[in-house]
Amino acid sequence: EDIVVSEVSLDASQSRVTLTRLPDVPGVASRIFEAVAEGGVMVDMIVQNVSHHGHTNISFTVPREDIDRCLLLVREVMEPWPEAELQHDRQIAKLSVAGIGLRSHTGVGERMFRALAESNVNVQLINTSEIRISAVVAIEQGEVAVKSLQQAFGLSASR
Amino acid sequence: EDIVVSEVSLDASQSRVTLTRLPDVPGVASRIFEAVAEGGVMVDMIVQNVSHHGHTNISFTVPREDIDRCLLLVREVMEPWPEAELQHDRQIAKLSVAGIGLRSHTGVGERMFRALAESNVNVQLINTSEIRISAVVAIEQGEVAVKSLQQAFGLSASR
Ligand SMILES: C[C@@H](O)[C@H](N)C(=O)O
Ligand SMILES: C[C@@H](O)[C@H](N)C(=O)O
Repeated sequence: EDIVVSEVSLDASQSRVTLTRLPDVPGVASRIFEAVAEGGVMVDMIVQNVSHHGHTNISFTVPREDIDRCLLLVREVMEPWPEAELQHDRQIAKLSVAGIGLRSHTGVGERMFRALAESNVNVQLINTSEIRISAVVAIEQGEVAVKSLQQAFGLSASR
Repeated sequence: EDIVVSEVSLDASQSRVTLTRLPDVPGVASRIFEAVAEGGVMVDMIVQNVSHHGHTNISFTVPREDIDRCLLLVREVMEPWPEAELQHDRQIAKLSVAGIGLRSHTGVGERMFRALAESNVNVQLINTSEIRISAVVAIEQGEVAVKSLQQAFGLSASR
């Protein structure tokens, strides 16, 4: 099972953008990411959870050097959504556990979240794929978090 | 740029579980996924967005044949969180656009969301990685959605 996870990493180079109270109707995600793409800003994680009373939030992460420009690009297209708000977190820590077949190896996510919990690290965003589970935490918890994951998976960090 | 995206797929075999109004404190994600893992249920997507007033939601997807058992497992561990609620969607359609280097190819996400929007498909959840962008939509929109993505990326669907 230790062969399943090949890498634990900390990425402290990104910022988070979150649009809240977006109308949950077709065309909203498209409008946002069209603006960001046309501005040439690279997007790493995109996270959207289910809506509540017709509204939902979309968060995404970008390189820190692009955050200010990204916020300008996004604000420009928010006009049709007067209730929506824009928030951001300039400094975030993204922890990733990478491997193969994470879906069928049911213990990996559990082990990652348990290691973070035991180190009192709070998970702010979660995003997953077959080969990577990522959790965003506060920047000041990044070092503790990656050490905790290293220990849990018996690996040294790659950054 | 067409070389970047190698596959468009529709997965109509999963169900969604969402826990709402969870306290946003360490140990919550761990407790949930420990219960699911110990029950032997495979988890595909996990999505959590940022909290609001100390609460947040966690959604995840599982094979449809496991949904009932999964709900039982999760309910058992929700006792410490009296405000939390459990919802699910038995039938969801997960659309994925797969390729390489999706982070640096800023047009892929935009093209995917635009194709869905133009077909009036509403995006319920979004989850991303370097090699895959996934959007969950209502089951009845799955076919329209995958055809729209096939057309947008010039590929036939793989399922
Ligand atoms: C919120 C956003 O994802 C919207 N549901 C859309 O389809 O664009
Ligand atoms: C909501 C959940 O992710 C919580 N923040 C935790 O760290 O477990």
